[in-house]
Amino acid sequence: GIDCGGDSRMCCRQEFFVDFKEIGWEDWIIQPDGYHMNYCAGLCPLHMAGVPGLAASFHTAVLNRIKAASAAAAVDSCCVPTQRRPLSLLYYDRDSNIVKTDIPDMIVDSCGCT
Amino acid sequence: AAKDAWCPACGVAALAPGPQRDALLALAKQSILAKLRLPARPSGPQPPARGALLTALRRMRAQRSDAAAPPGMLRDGRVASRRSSTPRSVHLHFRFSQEVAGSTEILQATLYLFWAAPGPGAQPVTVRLLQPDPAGPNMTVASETRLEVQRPGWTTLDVRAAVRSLFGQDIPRLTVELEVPEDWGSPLLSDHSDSHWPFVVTQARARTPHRVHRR
Repeated sequence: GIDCGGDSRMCCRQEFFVDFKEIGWEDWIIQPDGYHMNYCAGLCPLHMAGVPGLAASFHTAVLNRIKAASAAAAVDSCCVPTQRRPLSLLYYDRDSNIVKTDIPDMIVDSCGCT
Repeated sequence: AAKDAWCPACGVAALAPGPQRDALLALAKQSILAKLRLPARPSGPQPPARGALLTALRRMRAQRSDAAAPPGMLRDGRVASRRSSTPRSVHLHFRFSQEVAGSTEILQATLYLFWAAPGPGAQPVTVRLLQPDPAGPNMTVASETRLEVQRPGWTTLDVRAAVRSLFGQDIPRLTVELEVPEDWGSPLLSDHSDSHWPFVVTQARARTPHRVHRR
């Protein structure tokens, strides 16, 4: 996958940091101070459908040209996470017990077109 | 645009930066609470109750004033009361409840002594188990053990034979004499709580099949 930057409008991963202090959660979340949530944004034209990100091989590029030429139903695909990581949290629960837990799929590592 | 709206992740990118940031932060909060199965964010740790805090501070202050006392200064305890003894030795008396006295078989008996901070190097301590002299009012030495105390901590001594011989007496009482070097003062910990006072653990088998285990 590729990271968004410059004027790319194609499907890419947008960096986004959630600072727990900024949302007023630093009193019950002990560690970490925040986390890189990130999200996916950008266009997924037909010929990009079904490939993970845009760092495609030569083979994929040729395949895409064929798809584009086929002008099938002009329905775009969607830019979604293709790789995610868990978020490890150390926090106080409702009874003020200290709990350590790993929440799956909270950090977006890369994006691609469905 | 409407066409993008059907992608769950596409709608957010189309927002203006301000509302987009708010929407993303709301999304982050919602997904964390949902995955932690919390209906709302916890209120965070409650400070300890004022009473508990005052008790803890009072106990700390008491310990600190104890620590200020000269090392080795003994305070009267419940388990082993001190008798008048020569400056070099301390007598400890251990009484056994009638329940244990009634039982016939002593399986094991161990004396636990907690040494305060001895002086530099090893300190020789003589532990004598005394028993009443049948012929008169004095005490005779049933056994004598010499220990080398290297560092503070618990020392154990097997006193099974001495405790077994007690149960011929009408009031089973074990007397222990500790003899320490002149300049060491008293060997036992000057601890205001009973947790470091000497004690004897005895395991006895009563007539009935159940066991009696007393400290």
